Amino acid sequence: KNVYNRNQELAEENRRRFQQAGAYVVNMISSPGSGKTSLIERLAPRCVAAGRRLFVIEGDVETERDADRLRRLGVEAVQIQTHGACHLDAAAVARALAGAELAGVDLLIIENVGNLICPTGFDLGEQLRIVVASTAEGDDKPLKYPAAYHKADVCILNKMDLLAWVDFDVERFEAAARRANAQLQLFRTSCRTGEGIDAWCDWLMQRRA
Amino acid sequence: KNVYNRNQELAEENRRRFQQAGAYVVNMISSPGSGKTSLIERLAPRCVAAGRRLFVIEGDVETERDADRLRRLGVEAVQIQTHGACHLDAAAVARALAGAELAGVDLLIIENVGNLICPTGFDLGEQLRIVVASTAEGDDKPLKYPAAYHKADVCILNKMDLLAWVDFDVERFEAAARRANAQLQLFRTSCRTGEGIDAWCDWLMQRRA
Ligand SMILES: Nc1nc2c(ncn2[C@@H]2O[C@H](COP(=O)(O)OP(=O)(O)OP(=O)(O)O)[C@@H](O)[C@H]2O)c(=O)[nH]1
Ligand SMILES: Nc1nc2c(ncn2[C@@H]2O[C@H](COP(=O)(O)OP(=O)(O)OP(=O)(O)O)[C@@H](O)[C@H]2O)c(=O)[nH]1
Ligand SMILES: [Mg+2]
Ligand SMILES: [Mg+2]
Ligand SMILES: [Zn+2]
Ligand SMILES: [Zn+2]
Repeated sequence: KNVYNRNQELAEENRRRFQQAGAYVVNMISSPGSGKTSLIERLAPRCVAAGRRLFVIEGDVETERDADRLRRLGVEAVQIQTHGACHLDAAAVARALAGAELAGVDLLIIENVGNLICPTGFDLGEQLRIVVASTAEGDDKPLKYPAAYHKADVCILNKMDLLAWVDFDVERFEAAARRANAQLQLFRTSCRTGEGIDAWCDWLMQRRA
Repeated sequence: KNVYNRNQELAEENRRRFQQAGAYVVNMISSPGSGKTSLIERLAPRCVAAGRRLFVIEGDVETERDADRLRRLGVEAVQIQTHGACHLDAAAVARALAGAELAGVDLLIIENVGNLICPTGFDLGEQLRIVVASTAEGDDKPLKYPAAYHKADVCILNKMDLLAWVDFDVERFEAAARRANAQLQLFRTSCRTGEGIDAWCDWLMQRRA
């Protein structure tokens, strides 16, 4: 219990700092490989076009690969390597931002470690929590991993382009997601074809701190 | 450290019990939705044909859905619901088997909770550890989640039928998996087309306790 209380205090500190800087902060959670980094790659050019300054904190067990993918697109990105820990916590986020200048950042996205369970228990100071699912993973995940859906504000169903090749019932999935959380805002996307990307990006870029 | 030491003691107890019963025990680990249950669904009829008695312990955060899928095929299956914990441990496995009669079981498969990080740290008393990957998740996972590959004996690359529709380089993936663990035995499968299923099942059914 102490771990969570301590984390909550640090999350509130983060939230105050984000508010002062005027940054709208998002925590993205999914299974490994659902498409979190791919979605941010699609978002980045749209932020530039809309004049919204994007900053990304990447969380992974090992490597800088995800931050490198984004830096190649000109995105300001910081990589946290947990070297074993299965989730980000508020302290890790505060450390990663220790030297950063957040003033002028409009949108701060924290891509959490690929894990549908542990990250859901740790507030990072975000205003919005997005859970990303993929049509390749099966439509039963909202039932089997309910906390990820229950504690999210938005659910993106990604890889819609694979529907013809997998056993996945979109209506069944969305009904299960709504049962876990009736308030959930649902988007359907494909990072391959671009389906639904504009709708999600436009919605996200309209959020204000 | 105490948690791991305590778990190790219980894992050794499990292992003794498995040896006495003559059961060969496998711990299957993957991200959510890589295809663990689907692979067991493909294995089950082949065990019947080969006269090998299969017993499955399913581990999930919530629901009996995976055990129900297997019971529908006539497989003896026990479902553990962790109600939050992100991995199985040796104590959970011992509890699940408390009333079970293992004598006569040839092959005991423990399908772990869908999580590529935490389950790798907990020995359950198994003789073999299989990590399942999917072509839909990206070919960078052995680099980003190295412990899952380093601590495995076998790696199954599943969903080979999706290769034409995803960015996935099989050679790059397998080279990365071998870098994490040079001893790794690699299989390529598709639960949809049946590709590679006989080769994996035949290899597994030949193992002896
Ligand atoms: N077909 C298809 N593939 C996609 C789509 N989005 C992402 N991918 C692929 O899915 C794989 C994983 O994508 P990532 O963006 O790296 O996923 P991630 O959630 O960031 O992964 P982690 O950071 O390891 O948790 C890559 O091979 C992508 O090319 C999509 O909409 N359709
Ligand atoms: N195209 C394709 N889909 C597959 C294959 N194997 C499994 N699937 C699909 O992938 C989804 C997830 O499969 P499961 O077997 O439930 O995966 P799992 O690893 O047991 O999932 P969890 O128990 O939740 O961790 C389902 O929709 C399956 O139909 C395959 O080889 N090819
Ligand atoms: Mg990523
Ligand atoms: Mg399963
Ligand atoms: Zn964890
Ligand atoms: Zn864990």
